[in-house]
Amino acid sequence: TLLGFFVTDAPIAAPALQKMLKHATDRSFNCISVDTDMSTNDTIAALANGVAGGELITETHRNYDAIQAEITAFAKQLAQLVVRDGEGATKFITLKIQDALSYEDAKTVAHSIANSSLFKTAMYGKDANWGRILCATGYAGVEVNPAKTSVSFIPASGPALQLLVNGEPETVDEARASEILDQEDIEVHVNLGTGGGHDCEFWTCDMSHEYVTINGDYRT
Amino acid sequence: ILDKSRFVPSSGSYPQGYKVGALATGVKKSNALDLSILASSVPASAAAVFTTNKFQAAPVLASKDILSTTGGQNISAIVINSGCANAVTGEGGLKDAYTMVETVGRELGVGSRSALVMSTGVIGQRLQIDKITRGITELVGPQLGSSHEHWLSCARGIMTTDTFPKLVSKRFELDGVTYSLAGLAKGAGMICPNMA
Repeated sequence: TLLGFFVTDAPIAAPALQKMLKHATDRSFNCISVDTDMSTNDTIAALANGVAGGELITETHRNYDAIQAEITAFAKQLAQLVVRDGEGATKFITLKIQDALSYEDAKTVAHSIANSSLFKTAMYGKDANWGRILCATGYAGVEVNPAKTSVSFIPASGPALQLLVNGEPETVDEARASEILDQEDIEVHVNLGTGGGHDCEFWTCDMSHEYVTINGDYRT
Repeated sequence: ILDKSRFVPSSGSYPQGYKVGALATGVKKSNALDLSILASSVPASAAAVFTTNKFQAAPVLASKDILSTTGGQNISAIVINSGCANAVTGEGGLKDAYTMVETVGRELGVGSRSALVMSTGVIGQRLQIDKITRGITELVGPQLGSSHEHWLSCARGIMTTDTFPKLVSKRFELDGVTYSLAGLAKGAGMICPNMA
């Protein structure tokens, strides 16, 4: 179950706070997956008590966007901590889906990859298995251009490792791939090549033996 | 499995007007912290997003109802228990969720529908509500505080299979006024949220 809250001493009107929270959640907590399962209890709440003073922030206030951006960045930070603590996780994976026809399409593809057991076990096994990424992209049910789709791994430093460019597999430098996949943080870019220009960021983790042990042992 | 202790902050900048804390009520067999409360010194604006799972737990239903009837105004607290999700517990479970809200309201001296409630843990078991209400009474008062340790303790009180408490805070400035933002979360498994 995901639970959380954030609180501020800024003065924010309740309708504005609700709108900010929805915006922030859609780009943070609703963009994470550890194990595909949605709880009966997931809740994120926010309180704003106004003790620090200043003008009341409403939906039309000039500072609305600024405070929404602060809250969204903050929510992403919290959401990413949840992924880092995924049961049995050894990898923190950032998926960047690019050039989808819409944000929703990009998110659907990210969701599909993040929830693929085969992708997650490949990441655990440090295998640059772009075939599993492509497979999960293809069955996501959104418009993609197979002849324009590209997949790459982005290391913390140095050039990207291109695995698939415009639908054609690249010759993979296995030593470089191992070096990248040996890191705790892995970034995967999937460009759908639709010309739509919409992107999405999504965070997930690998699936390890430990995940099975933890959940095989958990008792009701 | 990696050492995650580097993600636990050793200090923070916390917003004014909030006190937090946690204690062990005995609901968790290990006697670990299992009840957390956040209280605002003045009534606050509130908002929340909830699971879209069709089987919504009692605290989800209660908090939605409270936000709906108050319009998200005059909310003074959040109370969270861990170890038991109070999910799929029928009318009795819903009553327990409101009992938590009412007890917090009474102990803080605010309205009976001035708190939001959350639960996490095992599905399908009733809360040990007597332990929880006793815990609320004990926790509200001198045990709540605003230090970094209080915030960290509050984050620990909502953990289940989590390996570290998730707490972040920051300061930002708007129009020359410095504001603070603090937040905490829990979750390690059954994580693929779609909240609305």
